[in-house]
Amino acid sequence: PRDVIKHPLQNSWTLWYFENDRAKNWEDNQVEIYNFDTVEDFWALVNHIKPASEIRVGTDYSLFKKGVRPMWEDPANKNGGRWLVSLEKKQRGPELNNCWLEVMLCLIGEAFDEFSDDVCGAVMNIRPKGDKIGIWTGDGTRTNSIMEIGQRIKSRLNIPAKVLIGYQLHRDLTVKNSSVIKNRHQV
Amino acid sequence: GTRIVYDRSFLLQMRNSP
Repeated sequence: PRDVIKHPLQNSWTLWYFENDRAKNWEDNQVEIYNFDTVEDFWALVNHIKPASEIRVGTDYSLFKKGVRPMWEDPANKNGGRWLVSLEKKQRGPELNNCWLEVMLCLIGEAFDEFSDDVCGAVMNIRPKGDKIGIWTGDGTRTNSIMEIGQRIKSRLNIPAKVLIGYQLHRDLTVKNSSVIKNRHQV
Repeated sequence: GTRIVYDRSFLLQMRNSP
């Protein structure tokens, strides 16, 4: 019967969890939690794990296409960058949970249409100074696609027009002493 | 090629279906 068949996603995805255990090296602290490729399995996961606002400060959730590790060193990320959405501390609660869920729905639902192929994944950082959600794309030179993705992120997250979000290249982040990260694009 | 797209209302509707 129709309802037994699960709804397939365009891509397979992996949810990762990062916790900074100083005894281990950074890459080993990224733990694969679960792979899924249907709507039903996505919800089974999300309904099962702690929501974003309840995981410890200093940890991350990341959702990436299967085979892409949630780090700029991965070949799929190396030449790309991220749209960065910064939240205030007081938003760590339902607002953060809704924002992260909406980003995940954009990813698994291919909300960027043909530009979805440029999307690698998204990272959610829980940090003392304020939480951040980054939506990662794989090629920092594809301006048209990057801007389209940025526009849709703003509308899906109901970010007011006057509030700008910036797109940063990963390689700009690796410049050690740079305090101010250059936004290559804004929308 | 074709792309499997789900809009948010459909996905949210699926959240609690058995």
